Amino acid sequence: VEPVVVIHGGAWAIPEKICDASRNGVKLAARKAYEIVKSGGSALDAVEAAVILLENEPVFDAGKGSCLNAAGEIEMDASIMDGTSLKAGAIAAVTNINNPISLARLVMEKTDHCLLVGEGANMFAKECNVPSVDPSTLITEDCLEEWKTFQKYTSAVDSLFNNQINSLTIGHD
Amino acid sequence: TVGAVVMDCNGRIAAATSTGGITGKRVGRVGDSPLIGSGTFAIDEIGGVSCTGHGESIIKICLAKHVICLMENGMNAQNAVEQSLQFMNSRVKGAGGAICISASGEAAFHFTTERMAWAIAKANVLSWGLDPNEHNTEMM
Repeated sequence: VEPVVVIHGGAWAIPEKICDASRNGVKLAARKAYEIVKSGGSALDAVEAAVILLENEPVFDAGKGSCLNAAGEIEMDASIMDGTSLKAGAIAAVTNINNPISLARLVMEKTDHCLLVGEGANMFAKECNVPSVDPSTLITEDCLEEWKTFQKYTSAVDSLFNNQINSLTIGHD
Repeated sequence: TVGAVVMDCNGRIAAATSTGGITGKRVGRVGDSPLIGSGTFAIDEIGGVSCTGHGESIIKICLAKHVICLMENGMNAQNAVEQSLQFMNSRVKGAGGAICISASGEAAFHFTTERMAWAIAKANVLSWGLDPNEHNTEMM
């Protein structure tokens, strides 16, 4: 069968200044995955390798370059699914690893579960000897700036209407 | 959010999605990316999908599985992705994007947001784009 790879780097109002880096990132990820399947590798290995490359590229909102939540912290989510066995693995709200997609694959391959979240996901990462990193290494200057702007905006709006802003879901993940 | 869908030489399909969330989101808020059937789905007999965009909207319509169901009923991958995103827009006013590979090896993508970075590698040709209607190609 002719192998096929499709990659996305996120759907949103991507700012002009990161357009070229975004194009280059998805091209590199597609090349990486295609090399793997062309040389006989599995679709699972290829999707994991492609997403790891994108998680390591700070211009994308995943892994390094993740957004900061209301508390100024990083919470990352990921999922992976094998179309043959229908096995799936996912993690949510993990805070201190470089590649959430690899932890999601460990959930798929080393547990009977489909999803581990929060502290449990972080404990599972430790159990699997996934190296933990200082969350500050995952935060980029741009994300910090965006968060500060968000803070300023919400406090301004908050004081203006004097009401608690429950959840300002600005747009997209 | 980032994602990948791949069909290997054995016709096996896998899908993966990863996200760092939304700036200023409530602590503990989880979007579609880790939810099988919403952010990610793969089944060899039909296809694989990875989604991105407004997480709560994608969850409400189970976007990834929605695409798969349309394909299961005979729709090709491109139409399935486009119609699913149009449904999400009309039904829950959400915008987003999705990539898809069908069991026959058709590669598809669509987005209803301003932009989406995408790339396709197939038959030694690399295609990519980001703006609406942008489509670049080069030999691998």
